[in-house]
Order: sequence, then structure tokens, then C-alpha cells
Amino acid sequence: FLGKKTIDDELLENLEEFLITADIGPQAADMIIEKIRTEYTRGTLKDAERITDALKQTLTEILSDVEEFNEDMTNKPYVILVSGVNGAGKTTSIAKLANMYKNAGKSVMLIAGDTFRAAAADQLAEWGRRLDIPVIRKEDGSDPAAVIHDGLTSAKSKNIDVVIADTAGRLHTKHNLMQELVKINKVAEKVLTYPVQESIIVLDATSGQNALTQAKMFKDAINVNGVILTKLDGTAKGGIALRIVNELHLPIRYIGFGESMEDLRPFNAENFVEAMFN
Amino acid sequence: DLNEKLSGVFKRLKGETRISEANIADAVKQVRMALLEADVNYKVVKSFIAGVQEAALGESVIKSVSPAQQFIKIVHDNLVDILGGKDYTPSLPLKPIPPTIIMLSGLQGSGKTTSAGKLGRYFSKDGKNVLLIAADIYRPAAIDQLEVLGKNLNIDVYSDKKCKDAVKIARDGLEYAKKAAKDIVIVDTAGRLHIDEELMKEVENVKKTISPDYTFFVADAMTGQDAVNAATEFNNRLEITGVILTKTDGDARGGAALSIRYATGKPLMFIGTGEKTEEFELFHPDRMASRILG
Ligand SMILES: Nc1nc2c(ncn2[C@@H]2O[C@H](COP(=O)(O)OP(=O)(O)OP(=O)(O)O)[C@@H](O)[C@H]2O)c(=O)[nH]1
Ligand SMILES: Nc1nc2c(ncn2[C@@H]2O[C@H](COP(=O)(O)OP(=O)(O)OP(=O)(O)O)[C@@H](O)[C@H]2O)c(=O)[nH]1
Ligand SMILES: [Mg+2]
Ligand SMILES: [Mg+2]
Repeated sequence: FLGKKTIDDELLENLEEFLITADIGPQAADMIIEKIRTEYTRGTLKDAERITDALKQTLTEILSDVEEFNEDMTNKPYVILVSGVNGAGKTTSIAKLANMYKNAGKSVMLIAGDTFRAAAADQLAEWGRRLDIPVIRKEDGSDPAAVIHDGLTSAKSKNIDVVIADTAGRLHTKHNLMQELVKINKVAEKVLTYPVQESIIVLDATSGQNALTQAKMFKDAINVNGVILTKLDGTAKGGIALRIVNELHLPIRYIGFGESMEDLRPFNAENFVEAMFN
Repeated sequence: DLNEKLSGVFKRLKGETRISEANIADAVKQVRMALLEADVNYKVVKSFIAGVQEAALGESVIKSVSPAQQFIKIVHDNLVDILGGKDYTPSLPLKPIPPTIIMLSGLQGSGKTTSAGKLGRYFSKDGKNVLLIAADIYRPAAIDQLEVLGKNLNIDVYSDKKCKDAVKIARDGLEYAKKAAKDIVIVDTAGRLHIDEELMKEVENVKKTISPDYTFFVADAMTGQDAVNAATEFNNRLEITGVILTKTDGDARGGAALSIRYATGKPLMFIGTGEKTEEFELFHPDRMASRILG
């Protein structure tokens, strides 16, 4: 739709294709197009050449319209509980977060809360080894809540600044696994005497509209208060972020754009929208 | 579901004798919306709807239904046909001279390593002698992951933790399989982006080196609009045999299945229905069609 002179049906269809292909979702796309069309009819959007700017502004406004996350460091340790569906990028994102906090001068500890999947604890332990950060783990098949319990107890006694807890991938449709997560969260709060400061859901940018359901279910279960959106180094645009912010009022905390420990950056609405148009 | 959404439309249009653009206009809109909400790719939806609409127009309507109801049935039947047809039974016939070589590829986290275990079990429970080859040299503990899966299934795993050359591991693993008289070889590869030139070259080279009889693209059922991009590129570079669709035990509608089929023309063959190695089934076009339409 770039370079068009008037807002006609063809332009609106191109707009729709752009938004839907970005995984914004057909209903959200319709709403945004309606907004653009109204601005044009009202005269607030004077010509079609401005439409790209108008669209960028609308998308940026939607993505910015959420309370900024407050990193409350009052209590020690600062605990980040990481959850999400299978293969989204939780374990790798934890390595990235650990790297970030370590570079900021914090003492960090990791908890291998995935006691189910083959070599899950080995995977996190390898990251811990590369980062020179302690990893608390138990034998495969242990109760994940027990690992969390031991990990947090150790972190408190060692005066650790930041603890990041990994959990097994789980589909939100599996009631028993969601209950397990609820239990992990409760045990963490019991050991800490305060709720975990950050409960992050990791979402894969290549996933479609189901990511919204995932975020909602995890939020309902354990009060997820932030999102990491991974794999934005691919060709997926991660447009579902708009619905996540708009409908669930969850802030996107970070984006993952690669498989190395440095490939994480804080979410920035303008940059995210700019990348959508590239 | 779609039928409920259209019940009002159905009631109003009963008694018409032929399908016309006018009497299915609402139904077309609803089907389009259903497919987009199911994550079917935008261009695929456009093409699919145009095709079905063309096939449906002028059709005479069965006495007891409305044109819109009939249109929905035509949509469903067309979807089943495209996905493989209602009598489709995927199979992997073995090569007359062993080993039969299978290679798995796909984006990061799609379920390749787990599916390698599942495929291994699929053959070993029929008494076949299987070798898994751990050719992911990048992901931390990827080799350990496949070794644990193999151990739990009593299936051999070939690996070389010291080797940083995926092509060499695949070649040496195949060599070992022949010496050990294995019936089936399954090569697990690292997750990679279809736009990562270096890694796409690597997986092309693995394929050239071992000449697999079957090359699978392993795709996550919850993939969105991007499914077309990745599947097209993997198919162009590797000439895939078919697709394994994973994590179908979730509630994603699975429109990626239609997108991938449209984009590559290749068959959907297996689905992952859970994390356990026995949670692996043949792909059913009719079940997938109903799921996509919601
Ligand atoms: N390209 C890319 N790959 C990523 C990114 N984040 C994670 N990955 C890859 O995605 C795959 C899965 O990552 P994991 O960290 O194991 O995902 P997980 O959510 O912990 O998986 P489970 O524990 O099995 O549920 C790995 O190959 C990672 O290297 C990213 O931002 N970009
Ligand atoms: N629920 C469910 N989980 C699955 C299925 N298939 C794989 N998984 C899970 O998805 C996650 C990723 O699976 P992997 O086999 O590690 O994926 P991968 O493609 O090998 O990942 P990379 O090698 O990092 O690219 C793991 O937690 C698996 O247990 C499935 O059909 N259903
Ligand atoms: Mg993990
Ligand atoms: Mg793997």
C-alpha cells in the first residue's frame, strides 16, 4: 500500500493483507483498518501517502498502552519464574536474562525446574557453566516444586541477588500440568514469603493466534506479569504482541532475536513496529 | 463453531434451488474469517475460497438443506481433499536394501528431536533395528537429549560429541549403520531459520551426503502466517518428502497444516499428539479439516 494516492478498496485490502500476515489477527486487523478509514473520512488523515505513518503510529500507540513494568528490588532475592508452552525458548531466554543481570553486576542463580524432559537440566547446566553461574538441580523425575524449594532456600542462604527458575514446557490445555505450575508458584511464594517479582511467559513469535490463549491461560494460573517474545530473528513479525498488550494488558518485557546469550533486548514499541514494516 | 454461526443464515435461505453468489455471500465471509482465525495463511485463504466458490456456484441444492449449508459441506470436503483425501493412509515403505534413511529438519523448537524418538519407536516396535543419529552440534545438550530418548526406547544412538561437523557425523553414522546392519537410520538435525544461509547450506550438504529416502519437515501445529515462508524454503532447498505436524494435543486450530500443504504440495504424514514417544499418529485429513474450520 506504500505509494498509493487514494484510500480505495485495493489499498484497504493491501493493508489487511499486511496486518493479517503479521499475525495481528483478522479481527484486530479489521479494527485497525476501520480506525484508519475513519481518520481518512474525517479528514484527520489527509492523504494516502500518510497512511504508513498513520498505521505505524496506531500500532505503536496500541503497543505502548500498558503500564510500564516496575522492577521492584525491595526484596532479596529478586525471583523470575519462567513458563510457557513446549519449545517456545524458555531455557535459552533464561540464559540470556542471566547474562544480562550478570553483566549488570548482580549475583545470579538458576533453578532447573524442568525435571521432566530428556536432558532439560543438562541443557540449563551447560548454560550455567558457560555463564559461570550456579545451577540448582535434582534427579530427573523429581517434583519440580521440590527443586524450586531447594533452589530458593539456597539462594536466600547465599544472599543471591537474582534467581531465575526454569520450568518444563507445557500446553495450557493440560489441566494437571497447569496445576503443577500453580503448585510451583505457591511453593516459591511460601519459601520467599513474598510472591515472585517476575512471572514471565515465553511466547514464540512464529506462533499464530494461539499465543493469545497461551498468555491468557498462564496469566490466569500464575499471574504472569510479563512476556518474552522469541525468534524475532526469523521472518515472523510477532503481531500477536498487539493483542497480548491490548487484550491482556501484559507488557512485552524483552524480545529474543537469536540463539546466543546476547540475543535479548528490552522491548521497544517503535523499533518493534519499524521492524514489522521491513 | 462454524455451523452454529451460520444457523441464522441457513434458516433464512432454505428453499433456494441453486447455489448463487448472493445466497452464499454471508457463508463465504464466515468461512474466510474462520480460516484466518485458524491461522491459515492470508494468500492461501484467498486462493482456497476462490477455488471452492467457483466449484460451488451453480450447484443444485439438496432439498433439505440451504445453499449456505451445502456450501459449508463443499468447503469441508474440499479441505479434506486438499489435505490428503478421506481415505488417505500415510505409510513409509522401507527400501528393499537396508538401511532406509530418514532425515528430520525444521525451525527451532518445532519438535524434531522428540519426533526422531517417536519415529524410532514407530519402527522398533515392529521389530526393526533402528539407529538414531545426533547431528545437532549447536544446541546445548542436544546430543544428550537424543541419547536419553534412545536409551528409554532401547534404540541405538550414534553421536560424536567432539565433532563440530554435522555432515561428518551424518556420514560416519550412516557408515556405522551399514556395518551394524541397521534397518532404519533417523538423522536429527539442529533447528535452523530458513533465512540462515549458512545453516541452510549445512542441512543441504547433510542431505547430499546421506541421500535420505525420506526427508521430513517438522512443523509446530500452532505456527501462524509464517508457516508458508519456512515450509516453502525448506522444500525448495531439501525437496521434502512430507510433513510431521507436532503439538496437535494443544488447542491451536492448525491452519498451518493447510498453508504448508498449499505451499509445498507435499503430504502431511504424521502428527505428534503429546510429549511421550508413543504419542505419535498417522495424519487424518478429515479430523484436521474439522479442527481448522472450528
Ligand atoms: N532463532 C532463534 N532461536 C531461538 C530463540 N530462542 C530460543 N531459540 C531456539 O529455540 C529452540 C528451543 O529453545 P529452548 O530454550 O530449548 O525452548 P524451551 O521453551 O525451553 O523448550 P522446552 O523446555 O522443551 O519446552 C532452541 O533451538 C533454541 O536455540 C530466538 O530468539 N531465536
Ligand atoms: N505437547 C507436545 N509437546 C511436544 C510434541 N513434540 C515435541 N514436543 C515438545 O516440544 C519441545 C521441543 O521439542 P524438541 O524435540 O526439543 O524440538 P526440536 O525441534 O528438536 O528443537 P531444536 O532442536 O532446538 O530445534 C519439547 O518440550 C518436547 O517435549 C507434541 O507432539 N506434543
Ligand atoms: Mg526448556
Ligand atoms: Mg532438537
